[in-house]
Amino acid sequence: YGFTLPGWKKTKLTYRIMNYTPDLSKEDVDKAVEKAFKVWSAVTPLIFTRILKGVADIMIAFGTKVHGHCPRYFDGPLGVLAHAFPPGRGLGGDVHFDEDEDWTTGSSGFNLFLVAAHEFGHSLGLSHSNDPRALMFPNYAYISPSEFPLSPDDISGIQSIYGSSQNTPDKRPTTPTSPKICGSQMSFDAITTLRQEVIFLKGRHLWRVYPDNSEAERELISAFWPNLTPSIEAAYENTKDQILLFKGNKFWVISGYQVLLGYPKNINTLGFPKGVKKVDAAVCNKSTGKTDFFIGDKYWRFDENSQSMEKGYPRLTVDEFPGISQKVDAVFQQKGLFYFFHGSKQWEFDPIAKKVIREMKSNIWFNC
Amino acid sequence: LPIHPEKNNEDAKLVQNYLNKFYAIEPDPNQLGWKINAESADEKLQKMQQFFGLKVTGKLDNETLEIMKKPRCGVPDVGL
Repeated sequence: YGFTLPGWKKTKLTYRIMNYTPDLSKEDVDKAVEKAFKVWSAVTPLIFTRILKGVADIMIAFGTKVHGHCPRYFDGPLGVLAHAFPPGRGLGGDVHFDEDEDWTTGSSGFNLFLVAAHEFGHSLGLSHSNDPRALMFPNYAYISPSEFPLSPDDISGIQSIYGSSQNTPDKRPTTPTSPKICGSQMSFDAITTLRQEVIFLKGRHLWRVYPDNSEAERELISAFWPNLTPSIEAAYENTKDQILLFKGNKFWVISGYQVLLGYPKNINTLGFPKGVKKVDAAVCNKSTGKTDFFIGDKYWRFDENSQSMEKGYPRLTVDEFPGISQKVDAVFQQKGLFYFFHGSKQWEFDPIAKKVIREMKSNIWFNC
Repeated sequence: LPIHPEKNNEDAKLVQNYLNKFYAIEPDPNQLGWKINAESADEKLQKMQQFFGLKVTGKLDNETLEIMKKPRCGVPDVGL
């Protein structure tokens, strides 16, 4: 992390929303901004109060290209999304969002809450962090709203300026920041076997399950693989005692918990055409040595022996796996059977009989 | 910048713009005097590659260019 001292000399700060974006309702903007301030007040003694007129410490506005007296300009869609100024008078603390972006409350476009939380970090005196898991990393990365967006690096940074919230009751979310594994809506980003274990990945966390005794250990992904970004999208164990992890158009190969040198590589080195931008799920059938990559409603087949994509793909998933008609979030093989996951459900599939045997909740593998 | 001639000038402009925006020492907007940043493009490029954990060569490569094209915050990566 980095910071520009001296920060604000007071802990009670005011903010004012000067205008709104047509992309969202006013309520959504108000809520996103309030929630973004709560991220920082949860880990510091800072208290944020909204005012509706007059000059606030943190003035928030949407603008395009050259906007007001701001010395920095926006650049149209994409590129620069927003900026903010460190604590101080005049422009100090102010936050500007580029109205030429597509502001959303979800994972499409740019999530206003996440960008606002980042910019408020600057308004409080933080500069950019070079830790890719940090909220204060310069590049935009979507994080599931159920996750608390601050990484340990962010928290250390802001507390080096304002101290922790020890003199006020700790306002960090009481619920653990990892998703509730036994929640009825629990879904997963990716799942892979690893020798005797099954590893479930979601956001920043992973759970290692030993199916025979359904014990589960939760860990931070960064505890295993410090340089990996959160929210892995697909994972599988190949025939060489390695696992491959996928995010966007990149993949990593891991052998014995070590990320192999030279990774990440682009997925088109596996034989995907340029148009393929990401993989939803993947599983290697240990009996055939073939790996199926699931993307949307189709799948590609990769031969682990020849290390090449087979001809004649992609094909419709439902043709080879009758009953698996929705997008595959995650899939793994256990004792010869495939387990396909979508949302909070999973389907046990017999690849020989080519039929779904049963449908279950996604988290039956945990001792819920 | 040591950019290969075949690199279209759009990338060249993007790189120049990126380095000037995020790796030039930005003066404090509330002060009158604006310091001109004399660092060369190679030095700025090396700083950017170091910040993002890339191979620090001062030469433009695909990985560096890819990072520069990602949507990001407009605050410079080097101190005010």
